[in-house]
Amino acid sequence: MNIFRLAGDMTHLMSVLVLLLKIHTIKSCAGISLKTQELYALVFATRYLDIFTDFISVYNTIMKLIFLGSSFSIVWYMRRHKLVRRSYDKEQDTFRHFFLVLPCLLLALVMNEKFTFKEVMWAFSLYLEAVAILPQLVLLQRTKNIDNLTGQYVFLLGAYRAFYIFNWIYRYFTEPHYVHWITWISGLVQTLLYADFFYYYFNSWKNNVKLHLPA
Amino acid sequence: DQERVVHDEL
Repeated sequence: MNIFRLAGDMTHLMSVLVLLLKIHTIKSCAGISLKTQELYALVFATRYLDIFTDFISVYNTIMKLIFLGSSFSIVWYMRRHKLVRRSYDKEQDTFRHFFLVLPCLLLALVMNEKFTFKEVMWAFSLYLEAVAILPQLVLLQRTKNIDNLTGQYVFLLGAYRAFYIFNWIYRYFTEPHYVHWITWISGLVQTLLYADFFYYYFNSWKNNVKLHLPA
Repeated sequence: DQERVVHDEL
């Protein structure tokens, strides 16, 4: 465990928990894509299949449980909570899961570290995580509006991406045989998509400021 | 061992 990895895990954890706590507190999920949240729940469910079979550390197991619990809680709130689900932009959040899930599954069947159920699911979870933000991006482009909730969530996710890349670079130079092409390439794609998301975020933020200026 | 693939990252 290095400082970049820890910082990456903590910002990732905070992104999910901040989102969950805010939805719980303000009883609103306006601007948040349920499609993206469902994809993230699927990402964690398929990646952590090893939770009871491979013990890595107490830290690892607890983090996995928190990610699983919080991501499924967010989906539950957005689908089932009677106040929260009213604030959901259903008409705007039309991205089909299928278009992301199917190519990722096919890619995982072809590109994996080992052709076993767990390894294919693990590769699938990495590919899916890389593109799971797309429905959120589409929703953001449509509504052209980004509030504090979405802003903080995106900022924390972006920080998580950046720290993980530093972690891989650090591990590559400090650990022998640390080469993980699948993780790195899908992680890089994911980070590039976040850079795109950040671009829209700052544009929207800038436009909102402009709108408040006197004509 | 070489056969088992262990993923220690989250």
